[in-house]
Amino acid sequence: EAEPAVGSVPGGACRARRLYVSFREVGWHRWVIAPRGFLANYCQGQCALPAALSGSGGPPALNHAVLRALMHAAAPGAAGLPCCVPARLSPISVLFFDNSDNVVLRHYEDMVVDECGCR
Amino acid sequence: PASPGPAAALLQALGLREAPRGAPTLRPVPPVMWHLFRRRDPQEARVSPRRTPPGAALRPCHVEELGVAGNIVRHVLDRGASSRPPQPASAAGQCPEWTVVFDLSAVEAAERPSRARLELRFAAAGPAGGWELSVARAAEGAGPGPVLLRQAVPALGTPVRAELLGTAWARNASAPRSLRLSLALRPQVPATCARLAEASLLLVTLDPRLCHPLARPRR
Repeated sequence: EAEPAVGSVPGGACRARRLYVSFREVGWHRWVIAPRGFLANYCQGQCALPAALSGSGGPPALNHAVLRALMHAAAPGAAGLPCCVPARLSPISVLFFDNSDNVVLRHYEDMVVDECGCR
Repeated sequence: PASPGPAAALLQALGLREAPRGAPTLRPVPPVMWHLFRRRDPQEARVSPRRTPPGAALRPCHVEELGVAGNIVRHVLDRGASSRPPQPASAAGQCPEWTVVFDLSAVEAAERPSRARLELRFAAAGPAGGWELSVARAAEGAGPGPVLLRQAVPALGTPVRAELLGTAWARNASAPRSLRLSLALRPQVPATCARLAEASLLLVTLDPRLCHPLARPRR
């Protein structure tokens, strides 16, 4: 289930939004033992100023994304706005049966969006 | 096997050779695998933080419980169980030997084994007095090779565990397609022979393509 995006243009500033991935919906539930699904989340939102200024928890920092947002404010046709993308991700582990009937625990990096940022 | 294209790439990303058939029928999930999963699953840990002390960020590509580097843990059942006679014939006075076979074809050549733990469960606790387990490699259709591992076994009531890496399995060797072992359990004092109920292998590997090379154990 995903948090509804507001209208066509993603509403609000760039941030992580809730997205629950159910393995049943992707058809993996017959061989994945656990988890049944997981909170993957996703990034969406505006990267115009001042949202582009908000660093990950620290003080606002001047960086490429801020300059692009500034350029966009000064001359909208010059370059698009920066993108709202994952800034911090975390892993999950999946317990499943492989085709040799082994029970496998496998670690997958970068599966959960914890934080988003403008890049 | 998946047709080339996005499906094959997805399966490869999952570490699977072909699309999984689905849950096998009579294969319960071993408690050790549940335990390792619950310790590893960050979202499970978020749900029940008591399992993971605060701030104890789990190191990626490390299996804390087993104290080794690794991002894949497999519980492999002995293939030889079904073909093993109920109690193999044994020379007079000798306890029987068993051949166990572990199918490791699912392990990719790039994976580096960091732990290979043999686990044996016996049908009955057997008399006190202690036993000696010996492990040898067994080639297909040939007798057992030289004994590679001998281990004292005080009792048979709990699972008997033996570390194979570095003895029956060379430490830097990648996984064979199948591992055949010849096992013998000799009582220290004349006693009835034990009966092997289940043999399994807990194999931890590290895929260097997804993890940093095998980190040297800290001093």
